[in-house]
Amino acid sequence: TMLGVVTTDASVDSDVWRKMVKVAVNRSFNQITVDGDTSTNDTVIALASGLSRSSRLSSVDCNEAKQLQACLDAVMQGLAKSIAWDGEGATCLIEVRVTGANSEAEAAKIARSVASSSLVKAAVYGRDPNWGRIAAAAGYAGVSFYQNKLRILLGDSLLMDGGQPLPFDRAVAGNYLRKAGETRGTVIIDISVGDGPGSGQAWGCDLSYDYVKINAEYTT
Amino acid sequence: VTSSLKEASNYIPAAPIFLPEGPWKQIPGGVTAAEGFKAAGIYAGVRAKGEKPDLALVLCDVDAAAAGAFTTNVVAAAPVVYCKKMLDSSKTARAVLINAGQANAATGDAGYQDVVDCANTVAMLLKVRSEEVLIESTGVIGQRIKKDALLNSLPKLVNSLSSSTEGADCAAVAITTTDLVSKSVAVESQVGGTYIRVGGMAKGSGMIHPNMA
Repeated sequence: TMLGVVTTDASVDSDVWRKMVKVAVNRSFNQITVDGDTSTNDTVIALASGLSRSSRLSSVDCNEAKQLQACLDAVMQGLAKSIAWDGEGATCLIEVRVTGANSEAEAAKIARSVASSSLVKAAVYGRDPNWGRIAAAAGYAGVSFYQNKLRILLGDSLLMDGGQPLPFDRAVAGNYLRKAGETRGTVIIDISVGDGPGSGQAWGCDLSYDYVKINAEYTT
Repeated sequence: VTSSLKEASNYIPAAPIFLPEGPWKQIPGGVTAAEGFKAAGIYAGVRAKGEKPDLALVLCDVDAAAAGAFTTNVVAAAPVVYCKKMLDSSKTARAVLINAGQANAATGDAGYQDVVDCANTVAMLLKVRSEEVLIESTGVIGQRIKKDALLNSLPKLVNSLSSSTEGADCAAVAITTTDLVSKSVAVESQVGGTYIRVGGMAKGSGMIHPNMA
């Protein structure tokens, strides 16, 4: 289960605040995954006191609302990434960034598909730069894109471009994964699926033996 | 509060926070960083094992514009059903009570009544309307909350409320379950030339694939 409470002293109309919170949740908590199980209790409550003496926001389209939205996104993303980093049994955070999709929603869907793939997560734990599993998880996300536009980077290692697998230094890519695991660091997977304006991110963690151990012992 | 924080930090450390870059500055405080908010976290004897803090409260001094996002799992826990109902009828809220230990999910009508009883007692102690008290629960699915222990601890919890960073940190620890770290962050930035603050806390480690609406 994930729970969250977010507070601000910005002054904002209730209807506007609800729209902003929905957008921020979709860009943060709804883009994390640890084990693919959706809880019965997931909740985020967001409260705005209005005590900062800022002018009251009554529209989501004004510049001030965009500034507050950016702050809200940042706080929720910071918290969401900490949850993924702290995933049961995890040794590292996985950040999947997708660009070139037709929309933010499509990019986000592809990113989450890759972040939630058990095979990708297990490969990261095995320190295996397995571009095939990343490509496959992008492909079954339910978003149409041209396979010959697929580009995959693991850290600084370009593994696939124009839909073609590339020769790469396996030791360098493997060490990148190993170092992230040893330092509880972050593995970054960059994926491009075309030339569209849509970009999105998702966050997950690697899948270790400990995940099974923890949940075999935590009874319902 | 200070002794509570020492106690709380003995259980789990704070998480590294991966804030995106932007025109904001990270500041201490979590949920209490913004003007008008107090928080507390104490051990209430709700958990099945151990004595890590397990009950948290966040209070706003004024009626706050309130928004919620909730699991779309059809089998929604009693506090989820309760909060959705409250936010359907009210645009504002004053307090959020959170327990760790039992999820109060799949507990039927009795579990829902537990939520109502908790909200009513918090409202009475805080002298606010019951509809303005929201509830979150986390822990083992299928178990009702240990209501007697929870209700008996509420006066101490209310008396522990503080606008300090320590209050926010205690609350962030008290909502954790299998988490290895507590999650709390706050930022300050300008909106239309005025400084505003946004802060938050979260918990989560397993059963994580949110799809909230």
